[in-house]
Formats: sequence, structure tokens, C-alpha cells
Amino acid sequence: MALRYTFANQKGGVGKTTTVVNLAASMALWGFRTLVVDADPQCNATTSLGLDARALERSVYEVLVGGLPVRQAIVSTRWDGLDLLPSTPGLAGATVELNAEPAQERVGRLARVLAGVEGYDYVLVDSPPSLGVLTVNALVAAQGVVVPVQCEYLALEGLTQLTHTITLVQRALNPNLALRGVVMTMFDRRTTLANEVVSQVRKHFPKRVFESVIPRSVRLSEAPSYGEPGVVYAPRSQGAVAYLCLARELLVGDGHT
Amino acid sequence: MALRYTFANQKGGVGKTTTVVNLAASMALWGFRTLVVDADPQCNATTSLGLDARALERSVYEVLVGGLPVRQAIVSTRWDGLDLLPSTPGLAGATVELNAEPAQERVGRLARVLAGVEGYDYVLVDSPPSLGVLTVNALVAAQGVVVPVQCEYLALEGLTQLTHTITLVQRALNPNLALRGVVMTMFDRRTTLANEVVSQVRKHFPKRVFESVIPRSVRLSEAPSYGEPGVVYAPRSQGAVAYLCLARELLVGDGHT
Ligand SMILES: Nc1ncnc2c1ncn2[C@@H]1O[C@H](COP(=O)(O)OP(=O)(O)OP(=O)(O)O)[C@@H](O)[C@H]1O
Ligand SMILES: Nc1ncnc2c1ncn2[C@@H]1O[C@H](COP(=O)(O)OP(=O)(O)OP(=O)(O)O)[C@@H](O)[C@H]1O
Ligand SMILES: [Mg+2]
Ligand SMILES: [Mg+2]
Repeated sequence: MALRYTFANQKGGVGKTTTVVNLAASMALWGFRTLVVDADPQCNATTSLGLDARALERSVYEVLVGGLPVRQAIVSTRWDGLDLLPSTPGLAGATVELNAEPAQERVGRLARVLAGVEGYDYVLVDSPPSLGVLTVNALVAAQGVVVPVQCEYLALEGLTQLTHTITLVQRALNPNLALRGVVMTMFDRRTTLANEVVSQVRKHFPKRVFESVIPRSVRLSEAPSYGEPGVVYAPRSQGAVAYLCLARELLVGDGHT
Repeated sequence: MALRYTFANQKGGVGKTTTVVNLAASMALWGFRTLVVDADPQCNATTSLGLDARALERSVYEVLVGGLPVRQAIVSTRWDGLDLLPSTPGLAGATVELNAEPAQERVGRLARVLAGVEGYDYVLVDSPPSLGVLTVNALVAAQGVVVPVQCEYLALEGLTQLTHTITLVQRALNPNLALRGVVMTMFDRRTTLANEVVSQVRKHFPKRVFESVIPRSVRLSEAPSYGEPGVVYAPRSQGAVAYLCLARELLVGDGHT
């Protein structure tokens, strides 16, 4: 049974997609069969893995709302052991359609869908920058939530709301959900602000912040334009190496050696 | 009658809040009476203007959903001529409440509220990173939409969806809505990627991209931790000067000399 992790933070642009894509690619490189679920209508994870969201006929939308068996929407990527349940811009419509469902279905649909998926060691879910129905579905479907936090002052603000939402989901919808960890992203060691943010977050989430801190690295932001994860596009770059270390830290923490 | 501009882009972290706050502060510095409306439950614009969202009893939420007269929720900031209609984390609940209203009210509530506001030259609305009911309200309430676009590859992806949503709003809800302009943000001149993104966006939106390009500047991201706009906190910094130039460009374009 796969370990299912959701990457969530309603603050925009903090590195959710970049973290999902680079962790998944690192895991696949080391032989872990990995499925990325793109639950964001922006389709950034789909594009970052080299696929054209507009060209795909089946996506997580048809699975969530149209009842399509999930196996029929999953596609393989260029990399062995790395598959994708792609998104589509039309997923934005799912919010309205899911909200019309009875409560249990409204938030539990993705969990029901992913329960039927076999043959993976890891399932990593990318979510949109909101605490709406798609993100709640992703939290209900997961055993752990990983929170990317940008090393910026404004990124601190939303952490209280996010932990509040996680607690609500744990109490009412998914008692198994654990905070798997916080990843500090876009760290710029030249600024005191970044150092201050890291120490504040470590205080706020004692023992929960991954040791591997992801530096700001242009290579990581260039990689999606080539449809490749940073760890493939520029494996010796600072950003890629940091993600490989993070992947190793996560895998060791999960009991893999 | 004030000119009402909404700052929208569903891509997260592209500089919507930073642009609203710095343009508003620049306008107030030059004597234009300006109101910032924080329509994002993250409350980043409220914090960036030195106010504590959790300490305020009245916000845009009570106005939108609770029928509070807007005058009673507007607060002044430390700077003359710059007022704020603050947000609150509870605004996230407005999505559910507004969705329960009949269609016209659901999307037209903010427009109705702002029609009753007098005494300002400009009203600038900050919106959340989504195309949901709060952003649609903001688009219906505005005469112009300003689109901040980060100089990153992934930021290009969402532009088609955004222009599609703007067109829908123009056709069905607000025929007066115009694309006032696109602002390129977080430009890093050392990277070829940034230059490529700017030229792609200029091709996509001919004559609509503001000349003033906002560079990546640490001072801009430090300013919110002091509760001040960048143009006040570090007025001679690259980022602040770029926003002052952008404000001037916008004001001149609106016929002010
Ligand atoms: N460590 C990094 N260094 C430099 N650029 C980065 C880094 N991580 C991400 N980026 C870039 O910053 C932007 C935001 O990252 P990303 O899209 O992964 O964030 P997100 O949280 O998924 O955004 P959204 O909230 O819109 O879903 C992207 O253009 C990405 O390429
Ligand atoms: N030109 C800039 N240079 C450096 N940092 C910047 C710049 N503009 C914004 N920032 C910082 O980048 C982060 C994202 O900017 P901001 O919060 O304004 O974007 P946003 O689009 O409003 O985000 P959201 O989608 O979450 O509402 C913030 O931490 C901000 O301080
Ligand atoms: Mg993303
Ligand atoms: Mg914002």
C-alpha cells in the first residue's frame, strides 16, 4: 500500500509544485514507484513533468466528477517508475460540482479514488493555493501532509490558518492525517529575513522542519520550461542537490534505507 | 467617482499584494486619496499596511456577508490619504456563504458595496490566488483589472485561463471591465528565463504590458515585516523606485499629470 502525502499551503507560489515534482523524480530515480496526482487546475505539475494538460483527454477531473476509473487517466512520464494523474484547466469546475454533492462525497471523493490505486510505493498530491474543496479532498486522501514554506515574511502569516484546517480535517474527516513535515523553500542565505523566517518556523513547529533547506536556485525555475524536474534538468545545481537530500531525509524517516 | 482597479492572477505568489500596497502608497504620497480593499482571506495586504487582521472587529467579511455598512469597516492607515477595508481569516467562509446566494448577488455583492463608497480617487482591490467567488466579485466591482505576472515560466501557464475568466466576466457580468495592464514582477536581469518570459508576455498582450518592470528586490519582501509598503520602508531601493515609476505610468495613463 502506497504512502500518500499531500503538499499543501494556501499561500501562493511557495514551492508546492516544485517540491512534489522534484521529490517524486528523486524517489523514482532510486527505484521507488511513484505517482504524482496533480489536483490543481493550474496544471503546473503536469507541465513540469513534460505533459501538455490541454492535449490530454483524461485527467483527474473525469475521475473525480465523471466516474472514470483512475487507471484509465494515469499516464506514464519519460522517467521509469514515475507516473502522473494529470490535471486540466477544467478542474476549476470540479469545485462547483463537488460542492453540490453530499458532505461525505464532497470531501472524500479523492480518497475513494486513490484507495483503488495499486502498484506504487508513494503517491504525492499537489494542491492549489487555497483551502477549498480540492485541497480538503487532498488532505482527506493522505496519511501525511508536507507543508512547503517560503523563507519570506508573508509566508508566515498563513501558517496558523493552515494548521487550523489540518486539525479540522484530522478531527472530522481523516484521523490518520499527520503533519509529515515542513520544508523551507527559496532560502536566500544573503538575507537576514530568510534566516529569521527559518528560526521562527522551527520554533512554531519544533522537530517538524526538515533539515534539508531548499535554496533559491534559477535552475529549479528553468526546469519546467524544459518539461523536466530540476533533479533531472540540472542534477548538480544547488536546488537539485537540496531536493535529493530532502528526498533521502524523507525516505530514511519513512524507514527505507 | 473613484477609479476601481482589481489586481488578479490565480497563480500564487506573483506579487498581487505587493503591487497593490506599493501602488496605493505611491498614489497617497502624491495626494491621491486611495482605498485598498483586501479581498483575500490571507490578509497579506492588511498586514503589509501595518494592521493586525486578527485584532480588527470589522472587516470586508462583515460588509459582504453581514450587511455592515462599508464606512464602518474602513480604517485609516499611518499614511495620510491611504485607507483600508481590511480582511480577516474568516473571509474564507464567505465563499460558502456567497455561493448560497442567488447568482446576481453571489458575484455582484462587492460591486454593490463599493458603489456606496465616496471620497476616494482610487480603489485598489487585492484578490486571492484563485478564480473563485471572491476574485469574480472583485472583477465585477472593477473598471479595470491589473495582472501582475512573475517573470517565471510557470507563471505563463495560467494566463490563458485568466484572460478566459476576464472575458466571461466582461460578457456576462461587467461589460465595463477592461484589461488595464500587465505588470512584470520579480524580474531578475541575470537570467535569460526572465528576459524570455517578458518578451513572451509582451507578444501575448501587445501594448498592454507596463513599461515599468519590477525587479526582484529583498527590500520589498522585508517591508511587510515592518508593516510598511516598500516605497515607504526603503524608498531608494530598486524595487521601490520601480513601483514609483509604475504608479506614475498608471496615473499618467489615467490622464493625471
Ligand atoms: N527553490 C527555488 N528557487 C527558485 N525558484 C523556485 C524555487 N522553487 C520554486 N521556484 C519557482 O518559483 C515559482 C513558484 O513555485 P511553485 O509554482 O512550485 O509554487 P506553488 O506553491 O506550487 O505555487 P501555486 O501556489 O501557484 O501553486 C515557480 O515559478 C517556480 O519555478
Ligand atoms: N519584486 C519583488 N522582489 C522580491 N520579493 C518580492 C517582490 N514582490 C513580491 N515579493 C515577495 O514575494 C512573495 C510573494 O509576493 P506577494 O505575496 O505579493 O504575491 P501574491 O501574488 O499576492 O501572493 P498570493 O498569491 O499568495 O496572494 C512575498 O513574500 C513578497 O514579499
Ligand atoms: Mg503549484
Ligand atoms: Mg496576495
